[in-house]
Amino acid sequence: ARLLHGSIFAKVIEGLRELVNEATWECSGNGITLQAMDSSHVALVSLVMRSEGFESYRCDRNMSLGISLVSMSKVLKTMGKDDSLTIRVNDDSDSIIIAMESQNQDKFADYELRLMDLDSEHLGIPDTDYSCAIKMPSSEFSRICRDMSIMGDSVLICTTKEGVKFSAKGDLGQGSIRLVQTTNIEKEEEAVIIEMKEAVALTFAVRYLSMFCKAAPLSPQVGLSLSEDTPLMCEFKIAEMGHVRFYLAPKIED
Amino acid sequence: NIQQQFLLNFFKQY
Repeated sequence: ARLLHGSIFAKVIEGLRELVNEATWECSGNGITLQAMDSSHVALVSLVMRSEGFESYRCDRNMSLGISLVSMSKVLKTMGKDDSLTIRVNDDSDSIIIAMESQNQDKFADYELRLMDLDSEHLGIPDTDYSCAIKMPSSEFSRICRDMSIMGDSVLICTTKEGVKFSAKGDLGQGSIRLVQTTNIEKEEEAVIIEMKEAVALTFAVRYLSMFCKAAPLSPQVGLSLSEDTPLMCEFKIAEMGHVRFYLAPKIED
Repeated sequence: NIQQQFLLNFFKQY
């Protein structure tokens, strides 16, 4: 699999590696997918990178590759920001080859990472018709998570037809941020757009929301989909090739 | 805990 902009892959790895340290990458003719739960089984991440999004891609037979995201992250940190990246696995090999090429083709780096033997449990992700779908700037969402984490470890997300309200409370007191739905949309990427079938109010652990925001560099927008008694879906699209979707169980007030 | 079970049930049921 070859990417002209290796930085896309680095952003994917940085977006995943705090939530899951290692994961099984499923490679087929259609592209690369990954599905993994965090260690406490409260969040799940689903990655899709379709073959047509790569500059070149070939997969002669389906492979499940156990990869340490922590190690992969370290190796990718050596990549130049404009480098192209090629990842290859030879048949019956126990390692993955990561090749980086500088833009002006004068520097070639090659790394080999040992593969891990992981038992990959595959869960079915049901198509859900959410009560509410919010689109907003990913930087704005990251900022809100950071600000709300000052006040508490849970964030209540309430949606109304006017907008969406994030609130947190704790020992210090409480705080809330309300975003009004954008009316005159000049730049889609900066708009707050809410499609609401019915209002929802759900509480989530801000620690996880902040971890999800590590994937924000992938896309200027983030999608938040909510329904009562349903895991939150937090989606960052990967331009022209797929997405990273995080799912988080709501805090259920015992 | 409840949340873990909740998440697993949501995806498992499918």
